[in-house]
Amino acid sequence: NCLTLCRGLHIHHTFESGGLFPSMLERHPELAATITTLEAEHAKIAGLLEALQTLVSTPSTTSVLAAVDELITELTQHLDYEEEQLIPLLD
Amino acid sequence: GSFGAALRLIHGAFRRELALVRREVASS
Repeated sequence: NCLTLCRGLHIHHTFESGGLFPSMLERHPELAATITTLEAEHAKIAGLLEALQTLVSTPSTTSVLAAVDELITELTQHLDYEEEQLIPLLD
Repeated sequence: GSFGAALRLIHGAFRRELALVRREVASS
């Protein structure tokens, strides 16, 4: 489940960075700073996902749990910010 | 309209899945 989630998140963020963000930026140039922040968060989350995928192959549950908690913190913050900034413009 | 709702749905699914993964890791 953990690896499936990592792959799913990676694909989702790749779609946003490659399709959604450029198209929104074209229609709403004022979003430039927001998109830059979201892209930086995508890069940070990609690093966390990579670290988690490496940890899953090691036997220590404690370190995996810490990595999952860190991912939850970062991702929750990222999703909240993205919804707050983009959804009013998509609706 | 529907695109915003779709994004929220996708995000909701990731939030739920991640909480599930956390429970699985914590109980393993």
